[in-house]
Amino acid sequence: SLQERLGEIFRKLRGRGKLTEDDVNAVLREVRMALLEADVNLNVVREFTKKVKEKAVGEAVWKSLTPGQLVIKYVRDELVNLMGGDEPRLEMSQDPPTVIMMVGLHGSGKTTSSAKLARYLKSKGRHPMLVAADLHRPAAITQLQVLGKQIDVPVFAMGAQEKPLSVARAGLKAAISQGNDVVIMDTAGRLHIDQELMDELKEVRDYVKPHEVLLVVDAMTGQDAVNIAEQFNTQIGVDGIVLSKLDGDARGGAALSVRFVTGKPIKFIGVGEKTDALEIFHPDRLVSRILG
Amino acid sequence: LPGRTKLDEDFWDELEETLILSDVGGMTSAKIVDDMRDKSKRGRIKEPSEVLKVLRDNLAEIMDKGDTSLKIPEGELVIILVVGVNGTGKTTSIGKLAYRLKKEGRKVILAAGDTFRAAASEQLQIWGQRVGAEVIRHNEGADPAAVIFDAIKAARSRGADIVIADTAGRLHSKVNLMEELKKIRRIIGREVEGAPQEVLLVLDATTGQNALQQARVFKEAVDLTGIVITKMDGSAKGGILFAISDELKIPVKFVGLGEGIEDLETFDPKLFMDALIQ
Ligand SMILES: Nc1nc2c(ncn2[C@@H]2O[C@H](COP(=O)(O)OP(=O)(O)OP(=O)(O)O)[C@@H](O)[C@H]2O)c(=O)[nH]1
Ligand SMILES: Nc1nc2c(ncn2[C@@H]2O[C@H](COP(=O)(O)OP(=O)(O)OP(=O)(O)O)[C@@H](O)[C@H]2O)c(=O)[nH]1
Ligand SMILES: [Mg+2]
Ligand SMILES: [Mg+2]
Repeated sequence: SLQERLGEIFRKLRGRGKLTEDDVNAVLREVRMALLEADVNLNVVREFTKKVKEKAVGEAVWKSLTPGQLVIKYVRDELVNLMGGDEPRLEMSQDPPTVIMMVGLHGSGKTTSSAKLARYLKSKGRHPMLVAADLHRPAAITQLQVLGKQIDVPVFAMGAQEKPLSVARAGLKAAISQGNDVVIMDTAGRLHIDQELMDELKEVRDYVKPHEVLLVVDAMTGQDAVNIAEQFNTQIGVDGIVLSKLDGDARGGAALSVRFVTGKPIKFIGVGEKTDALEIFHPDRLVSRILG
Repeated sequence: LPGRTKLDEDFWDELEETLILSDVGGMTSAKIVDDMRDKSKRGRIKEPSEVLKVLRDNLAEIMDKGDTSLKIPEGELVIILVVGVNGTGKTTSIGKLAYRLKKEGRKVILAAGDTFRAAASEQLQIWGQRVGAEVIRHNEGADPAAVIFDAIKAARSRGADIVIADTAGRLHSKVNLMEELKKIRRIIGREVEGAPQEVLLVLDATTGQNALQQARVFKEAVDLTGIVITKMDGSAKGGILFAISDELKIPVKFVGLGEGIEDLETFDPKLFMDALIQ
């Protein structure tokens, strides 16, 4: 573990007197390696270890009886500082319905998270409607309908030959006329480098004017997380992140990368396949996980 | 890297960075670069372009597990079991694979062994229609082994020679789900001699270091004959495949390059390394 490795390094450095640049770099190399193995993006790791270095070369570390633990504390504090901060809430519109759009890469968990979110909001007294705006994936509409039925939430759908924009427009109209105060729009998985599909998403966003665009990110995503987050945020605009599949054993460093690159908060985490498996995000728990 | 003209610190740093950014892994990348530095000193390699060429060749060799074709002999009933964590592209890859096998003249039946997830069977049925392959399915909540068992019966009675069995996505850390998968494999083996002839792990190219753990656990549970790496049409490079090849020796057999029926290619270690280290 990082704790053990740092302990090892400081043991070797004890009795030498002053901490040299090389010593500090040895410590930072261990921190860097731990973060990389946890899938934090390399450039994020570099920025991050710079911040830790400023603290780590201070007197406190050298005077401490447990310098390894102190460095970990600095790393942990800096991580929590980066991940935490704002109170991650969903913005409910003063002028309903509140429109939430779920976006992200293929298989990240958008459809399942849409249903989980609908169930969660329903439990809070809202009247959500799900809109099946993925017209591309085979049986995507059916998938959302089956989930909607399980949680007793209406699903607006049209024929599979329709265009996403038409479904989004009609879905919004239906929600307004039926008095739903939240619309959760599922969209097709797409690559951030597929310009045609990113433009399609922009078009839907421009028409629907979502109050919340939630980027669904798989917790096991590797270095590519920064590219995904960067493109979705600059091209579409992201208001929050849903980090899915945290019930696995992936360390989840992608969360740090996404937060670092977009500055947007993780609003929810997916912790299972069932519709009740959605939780509010707690930065300290994720930080412990990333640090292994 | 393309612009570099001398083997200085910057070159080695940039090489390591390229590997890390491709998900090769922090420790693995450091080791590869250290080894390459030693080799270059001993072999007196002075040119960055030559270092890159040697590296690509060496790594391609580690990734090359020889024959990447499927072990699907004619004249016997072949069962291909497809496994992996949630959302990696199993169902889609089965559709693509069925299409490829049909084009090669095989008679394929698909088993909708994901009886858990909403509309999983419907999704596979649509692929079956696109390909022209019969799909055997039960209702949601049925026993997955029973579906596969029925597909085997159907294959025998219809004279089909390949059954591709879809399974529900499952996180390798869920012991009960891995036990269910072991049971499915046992039942297949009891019903058909020598089956499943192929057990393919489907990995998502955007996955980071966790893919190595996925491969370890799935291999331990049901033994793997090959890997399908999907979503390589994205910007992720799938670098974790190197550690998987090196440690577990599982051959990568196919690459998924899109959502379409023809977007499946045979894995080529040289092409893979060319994309990883340009
Ligand atoms: N274990 C676990 N599985 C999840 C979670 N969220 C989603 N899944 C599973 O991940 C797989 C993909 O989920 P989907 O909701 O279909 O993903 P998607 O983003 O809509 O996929 P596309 O529409 O194809 O892009 C399914 O098997 C889900 O059951 C989670 O938090 N934990
Ligand atoms: N771009 C791209 N998308 C892919 C590829 N393979 C699969 N997909 C997409 O990834 C998403 C998930 O694919 P599925 O086939 O449902 O994945 P799965 O592993 O069966 O998912 P579960 O059964 O829920 O675990 C779908 O949107 C597919 O179209 C690929 O090679 N490239
Ligand atoms: Mg979906
Ligand atoms: Mg599937």
